Amino acid sequence: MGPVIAIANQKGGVGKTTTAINLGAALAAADLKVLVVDADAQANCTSGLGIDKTAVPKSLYHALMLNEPLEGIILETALEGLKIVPADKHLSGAVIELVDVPERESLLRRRLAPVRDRFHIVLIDCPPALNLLTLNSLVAADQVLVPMQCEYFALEGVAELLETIERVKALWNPRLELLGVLLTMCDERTNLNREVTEEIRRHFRHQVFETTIPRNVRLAEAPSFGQPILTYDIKSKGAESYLRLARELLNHDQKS
Amino acid sequence: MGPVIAIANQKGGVGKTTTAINLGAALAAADLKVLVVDADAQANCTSGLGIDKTAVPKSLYHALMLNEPLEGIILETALEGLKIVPADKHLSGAVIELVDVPERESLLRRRLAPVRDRFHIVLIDCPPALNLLTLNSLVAADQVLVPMQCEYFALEGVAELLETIERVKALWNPRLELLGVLLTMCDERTNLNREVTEEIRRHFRHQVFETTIPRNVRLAEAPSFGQPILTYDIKSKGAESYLRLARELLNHDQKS
Ligand SMILES: Nc1ncnc2c1ncn2[C@@H]1O[C@H](COP(=O)(O)OP(=O)(O)OP(=O)(O)O)[C@@H](O)[C@H]1O
Ligand SMILES: Nc1ncnc2c1ncn2[C@@H]1O[C@H](COP(=O)(O)OP(=O)(O)OP(=O)(O)O)[C@@H](O)[C@H]1O
Ligand SMILES: [Mg+2]
Ligand SMILES: [Mg+2]
Repeated sequence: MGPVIAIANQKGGVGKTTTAINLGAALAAADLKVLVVDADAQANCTSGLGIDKTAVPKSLYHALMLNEPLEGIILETALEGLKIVPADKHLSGAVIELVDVPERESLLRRRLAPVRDRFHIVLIDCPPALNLLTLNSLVAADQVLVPMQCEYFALEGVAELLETIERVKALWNPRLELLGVLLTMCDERTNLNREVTEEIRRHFRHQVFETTIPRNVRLAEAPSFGQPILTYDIKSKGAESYLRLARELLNHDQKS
Repeated sequence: MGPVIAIANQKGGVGKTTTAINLGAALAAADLKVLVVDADAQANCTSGLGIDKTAVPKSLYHALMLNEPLEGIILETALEGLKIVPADKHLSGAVIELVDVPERESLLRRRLAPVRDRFHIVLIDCPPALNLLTLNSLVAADQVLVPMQCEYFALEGVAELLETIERVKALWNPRLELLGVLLTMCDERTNLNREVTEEIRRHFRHQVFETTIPRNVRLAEAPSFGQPILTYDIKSKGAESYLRLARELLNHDQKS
């Protein structure tokens, strides 16, 4: 049974979805069976993998709020070996509806339990908030991957995210670990990038992935074709960096 | 009594905070009295204006949840004419605590009422979610300014945001109008930028600001010095574009 990895950071626009899609695709290209769970009502992960979010029969919403098994919700993607639990806009209601549900924080963990064994790895794309959907993802996860832009505001939110991870670990999920920080949209040419990167590496030391993701417009273009970067432009720097990240992930045991 | 403008988009990282800080500063530089309200628990707007978010005595949380008047919460910034209602991390609790409060959606409107007259304009920096804090901001606002990146995922979320604005208008705030869409982090050199910009202009026509904000690293550097771009680097393209935006805002009545 492979790990469940939550891709989380409450800071918006740091590359959570881009990482879920492209790390997922790179792992599937290495012949792993991968499940991506889209836990964001924006459903960017769903559409980035070529699925029409307005035509999805059932979504994560049905699993969390209507007790439907994931079995009947999981969809294929264009990539062999990569499946998805899609999101739809009903999910934005779940954040409030979940408030009154008993054991609301462990719904996703319970829904995942019957299907986990069929996959080598599960990636959960979280919304840009420390809300009940992110909480469900952290309780269901074994590890957390934190994408971070090399910019000032990115540094600000980390303390709160780490606090949340510690709280989840203490209250609901003792095995939860920080898998690592992934530096995204890096532009080596700017001083800001260098300064913030140094600060992040000083703070997190060996918990920062060696692989960094460069700013690469091909990564931003690929979702408009509903494709991961590997099928959209395999020769791009974006594709190269996510393949390297997949290799790094597979080669190390624990970063801790 | 000047307008209250909510700066909102549930898509993360599109430049909401950067716009609140720098449009606010540009309007204050034009001798207007400006109030910025930080409605995001990340408190990026608070720290981007040089205020230590961990040392804030009282925040928007105290106004919403503890009935404290804004009078005693508003802080000065380093800029003459620009004041702020700061955020702090307690605000992340408010999203859940507000669920059970009667008339929870109009708390901010009621707290703003006694102080609005002292300002020519109020800008509200919203979090990247359609949650109760964003709802409060939309109910309190006269107009909504929607920053959008010129990228594919940015297009995806617009329909939902417009639906939310219409719902707020129908249920709680009949005067709420879309002030305009602001294109941010524009990189004229890429095809993606041109294609998405055309699509946005086709869809929104005259409701897109003529001023666009270019990608400019000085805008990302300024917050690490706790300064708006005008005091950090007045000669930068970032400063120029926000001054132009302030002029455009002051010169037009309604975009509708
Ligand atoms: N390395 C990169 N280079 C260039 N563009 C990128 C890169 N990574 C992501 N993008 C683009 O930047 C934007 C933000 O990325 P993405 O949507 O993946 O972030 P997110 O953290 O999932 O956002 P949200 O907080 O809204 O969920 C998207 O338009 C995406 O296409
Ligand atoms: N025009 C620009 N050029 C370059 N960098 C920018 C520009 N506008 C914003 N940034 C940087 O991009 C990142 C995202 O911007 P910002 O934090 O303002 O977005 P936001 O919509 O407020 O994000 P969130 O959804 O997390 O609240 C920040 O690091 C900011 O400094
Ligand atoms: Mg996302
Ligand atoms: Mg912000």
